[in-house]
Amino acid sequence: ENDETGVMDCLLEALQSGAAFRDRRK
Amino acid sequence: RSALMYIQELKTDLRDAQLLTCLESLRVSLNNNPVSWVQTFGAEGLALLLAFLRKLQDEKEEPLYAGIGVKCQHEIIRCLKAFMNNKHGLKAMLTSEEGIPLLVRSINPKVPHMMVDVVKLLSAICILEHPGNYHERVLECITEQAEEQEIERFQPLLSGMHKNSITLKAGCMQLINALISRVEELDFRIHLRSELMRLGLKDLLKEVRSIENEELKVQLQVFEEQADEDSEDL
Repeated sequence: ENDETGVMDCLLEALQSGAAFRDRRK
Repeated sequence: RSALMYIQELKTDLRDAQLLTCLESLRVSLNNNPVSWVQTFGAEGLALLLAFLRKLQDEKEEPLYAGIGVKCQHEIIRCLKAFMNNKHGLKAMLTSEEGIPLLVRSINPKVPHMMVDVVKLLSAICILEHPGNYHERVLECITEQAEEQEIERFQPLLSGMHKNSITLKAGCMQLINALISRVEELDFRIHLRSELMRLGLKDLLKEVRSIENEELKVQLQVFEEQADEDSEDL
């Protein structure tokens, strides 16, 4: 059940760090 | 309290302080209970939250946006974030017809602390890898909302950038980056950037570059890097 939590936290972290955009480019 | 008890409570005609207390308690429950609890709250609970959000948005504007109605709206946004923090809740929100439009309707530069949370949630929705292309849905809702208000579609984001809150400036840039980066066509990415620049982002960027803030710097760097890469490709 724990695997299903924190989805939004992960997305927000990836956005804030810029990783969400860098991963996309690679 | 169980999820069903909250559903029952939200079905009553809650107002002002009572509603705020219920929402604060619900947010804690959504954050701290197992996924099964959120699942029980489910689509029915979500629909009740969204109905309250719409009702509060439709109510007459309060002076200085400091009243309890705005506090309730912000608490609903926080509840939605907690609800969407697992795949079941996220799916329920994305498949609900009103979810994204009502979030977009909550982009209000007159309430900067709430707007930060809203633009961040919308950014997260934009970057979801899904055939539903949620970034298109978000942009569509932003466009429709602006048409209704008879303003330029990115005006609220630019107004947010003008506010003193650095967190809001970073949040607005994050949503701009999320919207542009997910667009497949080079031409359309360039079009969106030039639309923003024409609206005033060009001058704003010069101002905000000097602000010493890591979160903002990351977003400015992403914006400029992606613009440079697209220029080269062009």
